Amino acid sequence: FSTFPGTPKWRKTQLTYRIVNYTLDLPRDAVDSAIEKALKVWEEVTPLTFSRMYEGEADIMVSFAVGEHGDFSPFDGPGKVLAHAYPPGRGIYGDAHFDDDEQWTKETAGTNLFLVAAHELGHSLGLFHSANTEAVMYPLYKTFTDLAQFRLSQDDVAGIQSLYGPPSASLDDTLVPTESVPPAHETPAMCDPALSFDAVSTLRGEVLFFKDRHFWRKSFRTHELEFHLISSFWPSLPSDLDAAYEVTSKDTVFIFKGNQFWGVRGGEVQAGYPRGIHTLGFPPTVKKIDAAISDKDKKKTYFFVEDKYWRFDEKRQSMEPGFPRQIAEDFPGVDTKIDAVFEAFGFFYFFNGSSQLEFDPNAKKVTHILKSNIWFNC
Amino acid sequence: YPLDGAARGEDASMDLVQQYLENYYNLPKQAKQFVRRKDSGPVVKKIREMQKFLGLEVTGKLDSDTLEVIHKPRCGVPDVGY
Repeated sequence: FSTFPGTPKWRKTQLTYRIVNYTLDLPRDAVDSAIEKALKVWEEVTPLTFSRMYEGEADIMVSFAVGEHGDFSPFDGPGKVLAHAYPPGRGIYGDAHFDDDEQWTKETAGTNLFLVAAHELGHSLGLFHSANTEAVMYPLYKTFTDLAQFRLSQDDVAGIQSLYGPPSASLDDTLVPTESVPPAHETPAMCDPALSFDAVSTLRGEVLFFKDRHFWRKSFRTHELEFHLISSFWPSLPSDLDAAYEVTSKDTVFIFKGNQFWGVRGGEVQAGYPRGIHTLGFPPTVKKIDAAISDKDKKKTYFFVEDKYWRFDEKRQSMEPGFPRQIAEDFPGVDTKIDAVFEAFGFFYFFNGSSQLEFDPNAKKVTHILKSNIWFNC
Repeated sequence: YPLDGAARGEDASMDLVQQYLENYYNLPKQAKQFVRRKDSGPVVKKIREMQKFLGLEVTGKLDSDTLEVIHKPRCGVPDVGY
């Protein structure tokens, strides 16, 4: 990705936009919806919010025009140049112009307004063209066969977050102070001998290793390892997670940060989240979860908090009585604080810093001590 | 006639690429038609820059892939800084 020379960006997070006029190619509500959806794409991965104005000067003025239209950058008839937009600033800056000689559509045939608007509004927010062919900010128009599959590339997310940071976590500020824009993290090196993880979970037969804003995705089937931004898969999730576990019977991974948790199914964050962790039955003294794992055979989920653990009955959907218990009593050998845990090949793998304990739940003993990043074949 | 036709086609492509490079890669307007005379001329350098940026094979020549990309619809903002 790249930004405009001088890196212009908005100095506020609450931006306004106005749709100045409409193309005749589409119903007005289709234009409204395409612009709104395109703004949403960027809103989901930044702290920015957009509110619509119906008159007066908005930060981002969206208009349709043909040929010369008053900015010394005339449009050129059908094809070739589809639209252009200006970097953040006053007056014409921040505005997006669409060539009304194009055949604007809401489908994949013709020129899809949403796809072009997502690109142009990226300029309006300060992104310049990207040389990454997967990026929305790549300058050539690319059709999608399935618009539902549209998502920002990691390059786009990294670009916009280099200007505005990730979305602010909507934490309950009575318990955990709401962060503004957290400082950017370095990209973690997978073979760093000191590498630790925030959380680890299985997902549909793969394993996700979460670290800061990123995660590695390891497939045991293909042995491939991928590295992604969390926000490129789940834009509304926070970074620096605390815990994650999969309930295979629900095809859902539950993600924890602070006193909240989210349910995700594949690439979708489920409706009704985030929820407070206390709805699971934790006492108010528990402010966050260190690690969690769900035993699919026993239908029990274990939550690890400091030196204790709780057990949740997935069938009854309630916390079991008699908990918390000391971790070291029931998991002999696991006597350190736990960063993350997941299950593979019948073993529980407990992570503490750069070390990992392989625990046999049947024999109830630690069978190996390993480096945390052994899964990456370093 | 076929030879003349081919030459005319080549000139048209050159005009198109010249315009493309001026619009999106800051090619100075006086840098005319150096592509066939000199491999290191400004047009060739800009073609290479364009090919690299757009993820094409960097040849410095107006090959079919490059011409195809030039005809594709695109955003009007230049690909390189002002």
